[in-house]
Amino acid sequence: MAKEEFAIAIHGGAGTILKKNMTPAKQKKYEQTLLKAVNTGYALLEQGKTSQEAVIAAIQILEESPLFNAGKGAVYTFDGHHELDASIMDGRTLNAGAVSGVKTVKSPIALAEKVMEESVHVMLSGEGAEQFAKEKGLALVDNSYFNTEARYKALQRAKKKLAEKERELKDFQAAHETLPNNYKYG
Amino acid sequence: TVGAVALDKSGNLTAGTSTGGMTAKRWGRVGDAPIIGAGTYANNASCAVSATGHGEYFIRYHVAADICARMQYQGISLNAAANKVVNDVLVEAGGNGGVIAIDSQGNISMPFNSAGMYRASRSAGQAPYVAIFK
Repeated sequence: MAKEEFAIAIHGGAGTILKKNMTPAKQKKYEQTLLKAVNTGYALLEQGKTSQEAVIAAIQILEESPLFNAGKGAVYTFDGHHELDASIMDGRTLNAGAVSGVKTVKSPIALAEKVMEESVHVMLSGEGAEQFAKEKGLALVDNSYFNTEARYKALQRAKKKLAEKERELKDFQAAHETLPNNYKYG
Repeated sequence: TVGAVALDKSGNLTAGTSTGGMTAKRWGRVGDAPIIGAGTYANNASCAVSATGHGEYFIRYHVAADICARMQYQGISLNAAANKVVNDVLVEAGGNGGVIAIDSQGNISMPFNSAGMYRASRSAGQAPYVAIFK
């Protein structure tokens, strides 16, 4: 019998992850969360579940961790809030679902899946996406649910850099261009 | 940004991405994560991709769909297509970041041109692989 092929890969973001900032204890936390997410998805595949179920389950574990810039660990906007985006695509039907700029949806990937499966659209944004989430009974939270100390400090550092550069360059866009790459990453 | 790509026992591929966006973003700025073809793409005829990095570049170079298209139309391997886009095209353009990708044979490729990428993978019957740096 042909060997059953199934597999999963996950990521928690790329960027200027500097070894000097990564203590062994911190690195272990990241690796343990990645391991939990990939094994959760793998177990579903091994049980014969769909790749869609595996992708959603793995991403929701990372959305619920404050370590990664998604869901619970989302970064702050310039105004001190959180705006989240997500998307999903089915390779068999080429159907897809996506949401952008949502503020009160606990699991953005779950909403993207609803858009894919229960709407005639591919992408919903902002208040419309929130309305759709409410109608579909998804878990909604206050925007402050996504607050974390570490990300708030990152926002303060970014705004300080931006203010310095904006004074010098007299232009926000130009100042933003000068920010180190890690401020430009999703 | 976080993402996952998977191949199931029925041979179907799925890709998903979720993000909190960019620190200090203004004016409702949206990056590649929710843009199908840029940060997320899946096609059983080629591969499934989830991306992370400097969103504006991943949108302009439609990175996720480009990797799958190169496989489908040039007949090159997943690894060749993913590395060409991430380590040639994007580097040339000045776009930092990386992708995770899987094809319908279960091959996995996770190239990145930044200092690090949080990533993990697991294939049928094998132990999990977890890494952060090169």
